[in-house]
Amino acid sequence: IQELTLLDLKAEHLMIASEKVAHVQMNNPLEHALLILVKSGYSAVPVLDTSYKFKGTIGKNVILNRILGLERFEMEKLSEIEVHEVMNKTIPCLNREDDFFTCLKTVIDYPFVCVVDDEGYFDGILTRRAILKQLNKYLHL
Amino acid sequence: IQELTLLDLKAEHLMIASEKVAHVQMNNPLEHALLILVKSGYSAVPVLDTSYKFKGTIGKNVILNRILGLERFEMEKLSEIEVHEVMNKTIPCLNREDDFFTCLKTVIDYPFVCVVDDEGYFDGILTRRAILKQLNKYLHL
Ligand SMILES: Nc1ncnc2c1ncn2[C@@H]1O[C@@H]2COP(=O)(O)O[C@H]3[C@@H](O)[C@H](n4cnc5c(N)ncnc54)O[C@@H]3COP(=O)(O)O[C@H]2[C@H]1O
Ligand SMILES: Nc1ncnc2c1ncn2[C@@H]1O[C@@H]2COP(=O)(O)O[C@H]3[C@@H](O)[C@H](n4cnc5c(N)ncnc54)O[C@@H]3COP(=O)(O)O[C@H]2[C@H]1O
Repeated sequence: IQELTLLDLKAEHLMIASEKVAHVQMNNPLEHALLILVKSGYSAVPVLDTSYKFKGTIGKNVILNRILGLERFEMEKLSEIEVHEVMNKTIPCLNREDDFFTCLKTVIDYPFVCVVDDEGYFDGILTRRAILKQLNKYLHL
Repeated sequence: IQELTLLDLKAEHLMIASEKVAHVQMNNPLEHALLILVKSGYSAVPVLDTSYKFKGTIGKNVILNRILGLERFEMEKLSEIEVHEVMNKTIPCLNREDDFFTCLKTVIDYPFVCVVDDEGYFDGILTRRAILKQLNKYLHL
C-alpha cells in the first residue's frame, strides 16, 4: 500500500477482509446478535445469509429500541424476534474496485460500509478509521 | 467556514457546541444513561459533572458488558451502578484552538473527542464526520 498514491487506492486495499469481520445471520434471534455485538464490542456488524451474501447491518441501538417497553427493557423479546425483522437494509455498498474518493464520500455518513462483489457476496468492510489513516498519511507527505 | 483553508480551521470551527450534545452526569444510574443512549441513538456520549466540567465518556457497550451475567443480562444491576463507576476516563481531549491536523490525528482512533477549555469545562465534541466532510471538500477544490 505504501507505494500507491491516494489516487491509486481502491476499496480492496483498504477494506477489512470478510474472514476478519464479525457478523450475524439473517435468522439468528436478537439475543444471539446482541451477544455477538457486546462480546465483539462493535456498535453494528454486517448481516449475511447462509451462502455468505450481504443482506444488511444490525446494531445495538435498533435491538434495544425494539425491546424498550413503557416500564423496562423487555429482555424476553430478544429470543422471539429474528435479525432480519429489524436489520438495516438501506446501507450503501461498495465494490472492491471503487476508488478512494468514492470510498471517502460513502463513509461521511456511515461508520463503515460493506464491500460486495457483482453477485452480492460479502468481501469485507471499509471503515472510517482506514480512510482517516490514509488521509493523515497523505497530508503529511 | 467556507473562506478558511484547511490550514486555518480549528476545533472551534468544526465542533458541535455543548448545548447540542447529549450527555449524562457522573452520578446518574446506568439505567438513566442507557435510556439516554437508546433514545438519542448514540453509541457513546460525554459524561459531565454538575458544574459542566468534562469527566469522561460512556457507551452502550461498557454498560451491557457490566450487566452481562453467565445466563442473561442482569437488568436489575442498571439501577444499582452509577455512571462514574464504569465510564471511560482515558479519552483524549482537544482545545478549541487546536488546528485541523491535530483534530484529524485524534479522531483516527476515536469516533469523537471532547473539546474542553483550560479549566476543564466542556465546550463541545469534534466528530469523525465533521473531519471527513472537510477533507472531502478540500480534496475536491
Ligand atoms: N476492538 C477494537 N479495538 C480497537 N479499536 C476499536 C475496537 N472496536 C472499536 N474500535 C474503535 O472504535 C471505532 C468505532 O467502533 P464501532 O463499533 O462504533 O463501529 C465500527 C463497527 O461497527 C464496524 N467494525 C469495525 N471493525 C469491525 C470488525 N472486525 N467486524 C465487524 N464490524 C467491524 O465498523 C465501525 C467503524 O470502525 P472503525 O475501525 O472505523 O472505528 C472504530 C475503532 O476506531
Ligand atoms: N441521529 C443521527 N442522525 C444522523 N446521523 C447519525 C445520528 N446518530 C448517528 N449518526 C451517524 O452515525 C455515526 C456514528 O454514530 P455513533 O453514535 O456510533 O457515534 C457518535 C456519538 O457517539 C457521538 N455524537 C455525535 N453527535 C452527538 C451529539 N449531538 N451528542 C452526543 N454525542 C454525539 O460522536 C460519534 C461520532 O459521530 P459522527 O457524527 O461522526 O458519526 C455518526 C453519524 O454519521
